Amino acid sequence: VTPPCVNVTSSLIYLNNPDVRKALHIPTSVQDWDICSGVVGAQYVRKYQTLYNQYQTLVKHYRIMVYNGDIDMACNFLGDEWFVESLKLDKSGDRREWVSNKQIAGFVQDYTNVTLVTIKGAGHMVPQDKPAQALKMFTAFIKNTP
Amino acid sequence: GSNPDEVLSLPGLAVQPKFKHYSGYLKASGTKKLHYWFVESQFEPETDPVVLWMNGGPGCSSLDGLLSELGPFHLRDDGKTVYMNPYSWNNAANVIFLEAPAGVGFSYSDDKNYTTDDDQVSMDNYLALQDFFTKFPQFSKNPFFVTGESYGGVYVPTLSMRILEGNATINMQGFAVGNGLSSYALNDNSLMYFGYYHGLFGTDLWSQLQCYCCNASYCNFHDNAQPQCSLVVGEAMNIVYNIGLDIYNLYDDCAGGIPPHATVFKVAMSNLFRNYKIKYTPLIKKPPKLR
Repeated sequence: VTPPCVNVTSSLIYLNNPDVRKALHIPTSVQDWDICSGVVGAQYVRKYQTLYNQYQTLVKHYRIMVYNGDIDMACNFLGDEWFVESLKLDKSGDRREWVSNKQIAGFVQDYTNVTLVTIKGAGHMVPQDKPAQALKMFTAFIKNTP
Repeated sequence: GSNPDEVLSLPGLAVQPKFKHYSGYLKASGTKKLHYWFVESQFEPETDPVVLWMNGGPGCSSLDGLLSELGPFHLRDDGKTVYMNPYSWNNAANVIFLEAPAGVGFSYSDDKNYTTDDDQVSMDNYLALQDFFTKFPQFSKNPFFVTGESYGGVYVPTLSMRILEGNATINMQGFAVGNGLSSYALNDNSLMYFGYYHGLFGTDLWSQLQCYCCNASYCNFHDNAQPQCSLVVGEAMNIVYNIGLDIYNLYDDCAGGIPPHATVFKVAMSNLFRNYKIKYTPLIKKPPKLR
């Protein structure tokens, strides 16, 4: 059940080291750590085909950021862009580039209470692929700055 | 006072960090205990926001988020040496990494029943979050955000709904979703355009996709009743998924190379084109046995 093209060997070695488990207060009776659980995944019941209704409610109360590394194919940026557009929120300003380290880091579109961001050249795991850009984006979001 | 969950010495780290961090369990419903690893902010933990992070799957561990993505502790290839990530999100916030649902990573349930669903998971995460603020009441007034990626696209808004509708004292400000699953239909349909406009599909295949899956105004690749459509979508997915491209990062190398013959990656595939039974054809056929 390890996702394809992902190397988790170092995490497997580290987290299954008895000294590490002890430091993290994991009882010896608890199962070995693995990146994904086949047991959980196989029995999992999905109840929502779309999160449209949840977003329609939540956008009235909370600040939301939807971001996408733009070369991921598992959950690609275009699908999430279409999803945010389907909410039919008012746009504030034009779609624009955003910059990190004097380079265009991606593109951003603001809506009422929602910010839609792409991170150029990042895949599914954005903070792993573009760590500096991810931190800048995250910090701007929690501080509510552009 | 002292907290029994505090991690006093992390193996493999040459110098212990100046910020505090904690690892332990949070109570969910029934006999479920969810493992968390909480890293305080490196600068002003008393006032910085508290952020919950959840990886997806469903069924994958958020410790990957900590050790490979946004956490402060990253691992060398030897699996023994830990180094500090200068771009950790705890540069700006206190971050909780939660392993959920029970059965994932170090999370468990005494009754070993790991059947669950989206609603149960959101409730268990909500209960665990309340237990977190019982353990750490000093953070209950800090601004709070829910974040996650991938199937976190379901976990994050459903937990946010619990927080909105519940009566727990949480200073919820917002949520963020990275490369999240927000709609199966939009995710499937957009992927075909993504593949074509990144040059993965040739003109012949694209023409067939349009011919069998589209009408004059709309293409439905997601759950098209036409058998020819599902066949050509299967052909397209074979290219996206099964010929050695990294589905998570188109321009990166696939760790381990082209997947071996007949490898089935259940977790990754479970979120795409769930309405079809796609038969994947390996790029490299298994060689005949030599005598």
